[in-house]
Amino acid sequence: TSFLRKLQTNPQVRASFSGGSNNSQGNTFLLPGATFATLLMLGALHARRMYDDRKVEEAREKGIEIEFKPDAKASFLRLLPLRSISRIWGFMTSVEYPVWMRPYVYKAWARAFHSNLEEAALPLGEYASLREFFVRTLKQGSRPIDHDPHCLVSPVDGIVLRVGELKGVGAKIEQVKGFSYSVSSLLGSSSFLPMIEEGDMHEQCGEQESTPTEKTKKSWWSISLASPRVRDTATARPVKGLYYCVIYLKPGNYHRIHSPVDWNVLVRRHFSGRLFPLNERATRTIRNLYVENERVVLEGMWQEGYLAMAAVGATNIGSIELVIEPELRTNRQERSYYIQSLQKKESMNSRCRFFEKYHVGAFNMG
Amino acid sequence: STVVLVFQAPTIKSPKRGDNSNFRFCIKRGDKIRVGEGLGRWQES
Repeated sequence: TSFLRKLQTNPQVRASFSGGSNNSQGNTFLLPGATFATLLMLGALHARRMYDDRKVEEAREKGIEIEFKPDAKASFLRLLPLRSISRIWGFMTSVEYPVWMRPYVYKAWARAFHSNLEEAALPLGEYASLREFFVRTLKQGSRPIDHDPHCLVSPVDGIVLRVGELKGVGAKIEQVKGFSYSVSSLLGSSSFLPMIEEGDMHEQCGEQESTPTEKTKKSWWSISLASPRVRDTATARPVKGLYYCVIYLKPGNYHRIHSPVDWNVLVRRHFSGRLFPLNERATRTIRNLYVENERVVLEGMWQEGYLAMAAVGATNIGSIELVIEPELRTNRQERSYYIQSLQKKESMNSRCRFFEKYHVGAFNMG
Repeated sequence: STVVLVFQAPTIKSPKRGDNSNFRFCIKRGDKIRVGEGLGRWQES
């Protein structure tokens, strides 16, 4: 007690213990200073992101297309264990809430991600967990269906990112201006995608065949630089009338996938992969986004020919469920590439009817 | 999450041009679309 009293009354002793009056002041402000600096840094990063997004939005309004530009954040994302993070998120969101708490949680979610709660088929209190709420069904009649027999309808709710016809060698889809990926790499190299070898195409079009010298040059380059897999896709072109459509689902959207037409699913492929975010920013900064991410591909035939639907998972939404194959589990600890022929498995009803009451599958948290 | 749809659309047999597709998208990039709404249409050949 006497020591503390001395310390309080004698400024010299106090200074000798604290290492001088300046240091004492420094220690007092050390923690708030660090907190302030961190907050300032986070604020600056957020402001910069908002500024960038606004610039992108302004450019889009002017009709200027944003080009592919990888950044440090994209490289940093490659280091994160996004699959494990998604599994933890899936586990956390499958925890059941007390009934009184459910409406508050789901309303907060809906406010954050602009979901329309009036469309939900059940009262909010009946969804036991956020995971269950995320794949909620809709009230009857909330999605009018276009029954025109000469129309292909959307299988999901979302924003159209790309549409077009597959043309040219390699059949590529543009991820963003300046970067494209081949459809074969998305659907699988052994997909049934109707392609014509370039030689056959020339014969079909009645074009003159290349001279022997040109042929030799082509084979030299292809042998030297290309792997057999690349060579296969590089020499083939899609048949006439092959189209694609890329639809992005925001977190607040209805997350069930329906059948766009009446079709027979022949093969299901599961590609175990990364779980990068799939938002607009990610599409213009991360290379091969759709080809690298976890996905399930359904391939089959409809009355007009080939049809494939690829459901690509994203961060925290890597659990893709299929009604025609309930045992399928995605984003598991072990990575795998797995093909399942749905034709051979008699227990499966591989025929997906156009927009019937039952959906084909769903994206879920996890 | 994202869905990529790849499909073969109806074609018309044209003696002059060979096979010709008459499928047209009724949506464009940036459009919001909902389940059951038309993506594209074609005319009966």
